[in-house]
Amino acid sequence: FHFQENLFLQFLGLDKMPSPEKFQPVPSILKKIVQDREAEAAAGVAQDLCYVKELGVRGNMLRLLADRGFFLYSKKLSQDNFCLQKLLYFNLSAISREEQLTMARLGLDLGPNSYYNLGPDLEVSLSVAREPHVSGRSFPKPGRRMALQSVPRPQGALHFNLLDMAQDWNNNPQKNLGLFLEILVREDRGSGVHFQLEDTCARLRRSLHASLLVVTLNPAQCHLSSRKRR
Amino acid sequence: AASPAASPACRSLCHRHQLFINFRDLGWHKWIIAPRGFMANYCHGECPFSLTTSLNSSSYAFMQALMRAVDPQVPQAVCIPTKLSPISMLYQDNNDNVILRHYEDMVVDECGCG
Repeated sequence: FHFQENLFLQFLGLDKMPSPEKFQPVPSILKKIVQDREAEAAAGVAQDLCYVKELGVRGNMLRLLADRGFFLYSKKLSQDNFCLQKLLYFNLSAISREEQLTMARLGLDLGPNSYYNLGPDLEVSLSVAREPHVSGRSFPKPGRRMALQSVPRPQGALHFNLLDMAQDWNNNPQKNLGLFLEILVREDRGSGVHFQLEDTCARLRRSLHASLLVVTLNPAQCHLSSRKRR
Repeated sequence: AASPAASPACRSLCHRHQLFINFRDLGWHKWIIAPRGFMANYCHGECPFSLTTSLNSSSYAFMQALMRAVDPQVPQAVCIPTKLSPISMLYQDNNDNVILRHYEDMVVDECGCG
């Protein structure tokens, strides 16, 4: 059976059998797409597999890319209400030349929160990472700011449109240095809340989860469907 | 598990056989998130000339069967899928990326002679 298994893996575009230690969190939108398509197939409803109606974009392949970045620790974290800094990095090399990017959405999950355990409001800043000019230092620096968003708590996942940037990265992989994420707390550091803020930041570092949802369209695989529709 | 035919006489005629492959049996449940298995239905059975018109056949299957009656070298019409449906697969790759991919014409819904 081993031989056939390899063929199946190739069919899926995999080199070898994946062996994840644990499953990555799957966003509800992906689960919904799967469930909807299964229900439509079972009901015999004709489907356009090259249009993702739940996201409103053309595409026949969705990838939730895992963040390969790392946390940064600097002196700045102890001042100016800085909470955390992190380099976000997404490897787009799995996207083949034939595929056209139609959507790239960054998802930032700041972790669970509830009205019973309200944290301070946050400010999320997202910048393009640039290479450090100082030789011998490997830490990236924040470049052009892409987004600055105030985040009242509790808050679910935050989403940012990165299509233009992902297209640029995909065309020029050497430009992909990642994104620079900074999170600040918006409360004043009064004497009574200092410990609580540090606790909030430590909790954020533990629970922060970033992923990039990328939708691509392979015209060769979608040509037939569009002809069928016509 | 093959679906039972209506009667012994019909058992050998072209029809869809249901077959479900559970990914857990293959150990693939460790990286395939959804679905839990694959409906690997297949078509099997005879396509006799007398029944090519009733076995969900294409017009060409009838013509082929007719030609075969004249010239035995013409191959017999064969039992093939006549209606297929797609599947979506959600799995995790070697880089911890979650992939959702759609595959057209993956599940056999109906069979016929062609």
